[in-house]
Amino acid sequence: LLTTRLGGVFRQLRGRGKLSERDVDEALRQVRLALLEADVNYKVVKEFVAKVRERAVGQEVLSSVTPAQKVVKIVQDELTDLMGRGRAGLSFSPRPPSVFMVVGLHGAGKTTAAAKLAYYLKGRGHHPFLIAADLRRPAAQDQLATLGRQHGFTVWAGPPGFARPDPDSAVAASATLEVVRSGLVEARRLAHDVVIVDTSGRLHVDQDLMEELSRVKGAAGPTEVLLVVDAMTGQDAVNVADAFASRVGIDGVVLTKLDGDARGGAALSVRAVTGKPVKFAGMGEKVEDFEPFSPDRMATRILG
Amino acid sequence: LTRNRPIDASLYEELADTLILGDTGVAVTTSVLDELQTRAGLAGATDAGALRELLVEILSERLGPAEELRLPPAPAAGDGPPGHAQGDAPRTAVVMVVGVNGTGKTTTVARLAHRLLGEGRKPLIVQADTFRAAATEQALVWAQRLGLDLVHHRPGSDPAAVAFDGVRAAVARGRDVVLVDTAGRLHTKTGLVEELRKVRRVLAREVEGAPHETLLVIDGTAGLNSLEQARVFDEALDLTGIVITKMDGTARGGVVIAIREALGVPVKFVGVGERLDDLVPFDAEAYAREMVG
Ligand SMILES: Nc1nc2c(ncn2[C@@H]2O[C@H](COP(=O)(O)OP(=O)(O)OP(=O)(O)O)[C@@H](O)[C@H]2O)c(=O)[nH]1
Ligand SMILES: Nc1nc2c(ncn2[C@@H]2O[C@H](COP(=O)(O)OP(=O)(O)OP(=O)(O)O)[C@@H](O)[C@H]2O)c(=O)[nH]1
Ligand SMILES: [Mg+2]
Ligand SMILES: [Mg+2]
Repeated sequence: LLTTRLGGVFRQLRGRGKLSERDVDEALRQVRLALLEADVNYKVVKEFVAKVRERAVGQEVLSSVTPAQKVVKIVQDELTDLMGRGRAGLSFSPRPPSVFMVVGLHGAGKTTAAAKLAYYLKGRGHHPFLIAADLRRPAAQDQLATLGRQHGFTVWAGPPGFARPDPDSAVAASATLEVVRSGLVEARRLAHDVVIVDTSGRLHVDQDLMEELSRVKGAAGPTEVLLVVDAMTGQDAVNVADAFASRVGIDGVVLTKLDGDARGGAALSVRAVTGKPVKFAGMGEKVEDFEPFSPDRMATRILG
Repeated sequence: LTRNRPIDASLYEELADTLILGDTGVAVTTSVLDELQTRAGLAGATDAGALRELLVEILSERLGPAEELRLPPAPAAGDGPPGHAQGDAPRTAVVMVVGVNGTGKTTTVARLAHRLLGEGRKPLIVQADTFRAAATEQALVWAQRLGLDLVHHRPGSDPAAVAFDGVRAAVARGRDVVLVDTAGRLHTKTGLVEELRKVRRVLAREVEGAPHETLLVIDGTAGLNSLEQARVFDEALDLTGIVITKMDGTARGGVVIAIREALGVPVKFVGVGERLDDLVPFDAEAYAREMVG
């Protein structure tokens, strides 16, 4: 617990009389350790601790009888500021359908998030239509179709008679665009007000696939692009978030597998690097395990 | 120019940055750099080049000697069906693949099957993920690409029953290695970890010494939580190896050092892509060089 650690540090320091800036630096070392152990990116930690230090070396802390509590409060404040106060909701298009596209690394939880988002929005009176635009991963379309059947959503895997090309073939990319375009035509024809597009996992350093994603975005015309990030992602989170944000453009983040015990420092890193809010939290394997993200609960979790 | 740079505090800071950014963790980074400082002094290292070499050496040592899959010998052709046996007698080899959600288990099982085929073995894939949507469809695509058949049950069935059927089928069909793919599960879900223990018990009853390999598949992009995953899965199942996937990205997976040091579990394979041949044996020195840069 950060409070306990800082309490211990300050008790040792008080023994020497009035607190100094150097004493506060010792305490901040503990803050740095706590954040690194939570997988917050090293560079983000350095910047964050520098910000905290500016406030922590003021009289507010140095002359306090409870310096540990003061420092923890500053850290929590700064953390919640960085994570974003209050809940960031989805924005909807003034001209339906609103299109939401999920993107991200392999296995982050995109396909599941697409189904979860559909379930969540259906529960709020929307009529979601899913487009299974991952033509690469074995049985990805089957996976979304199965989830659609289990929970009563329409899942589009391509126009009638559409033959899935070999994922490594040159036509795979154009076939993906065809699935998206034909899916949008169908969604409009059936007057769905929400369309959710699932895309294949890809590495942020795969130039071809990142280029393809920009083209898929062009075809989908999304109201929001959601970067799906696994809560256990480590230091690499900044590289991934930066690449997706700058190459493709994102509007928000879905943080998945928060039902585990990963501290989730990646959430802080992604927010710091992209400025985009985490909008939803994946809290389990079932389609109902999805909720609006709570930044202050996350801040507490990261601090440990 | 960088090789000849003199050794100073800022150089050590840079190395610390590199290790931390590689998900090595603060504890291991501190320990490694302390050792580096001591050995650099003893070796009389005078420049950055020498220091980096020494660091590569230390990391390779900590990752331990290379370890391959340890499987019982395959029965010779025409020996009749393998099964219960003693000591080093030929019998069906059993490999169990486990890990948290989305790390690359199913793809790894396909890649292992591909590798074993190349070694002249006759693998049987046992698709024991009875939970995930379209798990069997996914496995069937891989089985088709490999030219292999596959054992599976309907969704919602007991994975231990699938494992049981899988081993029986292997014996009946003259297969010499069974690869058991299991559903992803967070290590924090005790009931689901217990389910794996039951699968393991069933395998152990069916073949002497099974599972001969229990591999934890971890995601190369994950941070220090992989250590906690390894701790729980090792405690429950006695792991024989780690497979670290998605190492074709920019993450370095440094947490494997902590896993080896804390639990003694070696990395056996590295996933470097999504194709059948994108699984390579772990090479500690090559890994250390990649990390140090
Ligand atoms: N426990 C838990 N598991 C999750 C959560 N979200 C997704 N998963 C699981 O994570 C695994 C991967 O999910 P997918 O939806 O297939 O991930 P993906 O990003 O679509 O993967 P690719 O398409 O291969 O890139 C599955 O086993 C999901 O059930 C979550 O919030 N909690
Ligand atoms: N780039 C890359 N992708 C990989 C690698 N290994 C697996 N993947 C991808 O990661 C995603 C998840 O792989 P799966 O094999 O379905 O993972 P899993 O552990 O079986 O997932 P669950 O059964 O849902 O827990 C797929 O998109 C794979 O193609 C790898 O080494 N490199
Ligand atoms: Mg998917
Ligand atoms: Mg799987």
